[in-house]
Amino acid sequence: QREYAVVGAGRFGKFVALGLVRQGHSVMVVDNDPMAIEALAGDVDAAIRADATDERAFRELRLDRFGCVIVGIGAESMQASILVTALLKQQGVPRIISRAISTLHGRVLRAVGADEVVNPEREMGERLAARLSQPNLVDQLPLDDDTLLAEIGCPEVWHGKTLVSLDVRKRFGVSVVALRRNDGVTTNPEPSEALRSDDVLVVVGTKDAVRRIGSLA
Amino acid sequence: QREYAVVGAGRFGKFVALGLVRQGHSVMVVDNDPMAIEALAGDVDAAIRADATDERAFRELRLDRFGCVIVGIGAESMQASILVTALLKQQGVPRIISRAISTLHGRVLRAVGADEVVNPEREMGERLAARLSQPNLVDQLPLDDDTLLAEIGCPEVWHGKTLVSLDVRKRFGVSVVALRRNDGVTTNPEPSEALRSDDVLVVVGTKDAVRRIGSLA
Ligand SMILES: Nc1ncnc2c1ncn2[C@@H]1O[C@H](COP(=O)(O)OP(=O)(O)OP(=O)(O)O)[C@@H](O)[C@H]1O
Ligand SMILES: Nc1ncnc2c1ncn2[C@@H]1O[C@H](COP(=O)(O)OP(=O)(O)OP(=O)(O)O)[C@@H](O)[C@H]1O
Repeated sequence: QREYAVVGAGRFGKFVALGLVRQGHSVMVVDNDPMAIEALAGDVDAAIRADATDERAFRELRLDRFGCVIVGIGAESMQASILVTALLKQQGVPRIISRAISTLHGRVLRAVGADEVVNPEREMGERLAARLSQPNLVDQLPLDDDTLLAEIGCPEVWHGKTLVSLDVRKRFGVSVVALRRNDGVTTNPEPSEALRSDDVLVVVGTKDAVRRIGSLA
Repeated sequence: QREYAVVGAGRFGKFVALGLVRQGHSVMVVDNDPMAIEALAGDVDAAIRADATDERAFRELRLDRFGCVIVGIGAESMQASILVTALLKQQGVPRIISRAISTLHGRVLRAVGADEVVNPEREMGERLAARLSQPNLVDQLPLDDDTLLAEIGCPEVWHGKTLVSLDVRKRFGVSVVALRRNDGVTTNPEPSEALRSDDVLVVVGTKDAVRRIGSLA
């Protein structure tokens, strides 16, 4: 159970704070908008109204007590998120995660001390685009630069066939590491397992190999 | 290769559009802000400046030509996103994906015709909270309500041990479906494989089982 602080509790910062509370951590929130503070006051350990770019107010917050601080300030003020990140670095906070509005903004945040930069709109926009492009693609998890793990709806043409008869690994270059059905998930499924068109296959392979299967009828 | 339209090209909508273009689809963007249109005009097939809540302007866009329309309008106007979603439904667009600002907003969007609702700030906030809570947890992919697939850094205490000696499935209730090392990804690793502390394990199990491993030293 660790202590976190979130500076800037707009919608993104608020959900980071609430998610951390749900996992049993103690969370302090800082925001200069009293409405944002009021919305969270009952749900977090401390909710403090302050302008985090005001150096004196910032020092009084004692944010150096925290192992990790998330800066959730967004489009309203790139300047504020940069200044707060720099102050946190100066304060010696071990891990600083800052929200970026653009690639350039992200570069600046890293330059002034962010250990990690997140861009929620960008990441979700790209995820949605990837999901739409491959209708069979239920979800995906990149393993490294060349290898992708993906959940793919069983192609219609594979219905009733066994994994061994399909020779998936040789013909398609992917491994089927798990199978999801209504009655649960089976890992390392038997080669003699007959697939059903409502199965979801968990496969590992190159992006192209996965894409080929995702676009089978 | 399919045709998509994005109504509301703020940061989220813009990345959906650009992601779809990158995957080889044709994309039309509609926004009433000329700056948003100018920023995308060179990168998409069509970028049209219009107020999508104006019924006459909306009809002229012929959005019924598209199999899927994404409504990226956000906090600036919940009202506009609701009205545009309703107009798209009326127009008979087969798949409508709308951005929600809150749970209530999402319920309203579904009621007026959205097939799917996305909330980028919420989803990324919750993902970040989950990732922070379990430092060994590199990434995760929920398979169903009880089952989680997760990438977990190898616990230090497992260094040098083999999968069979650790008896991972019996003692921890997870299957190790793949192993990631610098030299690549191995699926269905051998039981005699000796783990290294810089390995990343891809495991499948219940949320609790995965969490237990994620919190081993
Ligand atoms: N100097 C500051 N000190 C403290 N809080 C700040 C400061 N500047 C902005 N904030 C707060 O940061 C929060 C999020 O910032 P902003 O409104 O820029 O993001 P947003 O893009 O609208 O956020 P979201 O998409 O998360 O709702 C707001 O609640 C705002 O009050
Ligand atoms: N009636 C409308 N017709 C067309 N476009 C609209 C309309 N209302 C808003 N938009 C556009 O939708 C886009 C995104 O909306 P908004 O600014 O509400 O979202 P945001 O939360 O700031 O977005 P993001 O986080 O994606 O940057 C803006 O570019 C805006 O011009």
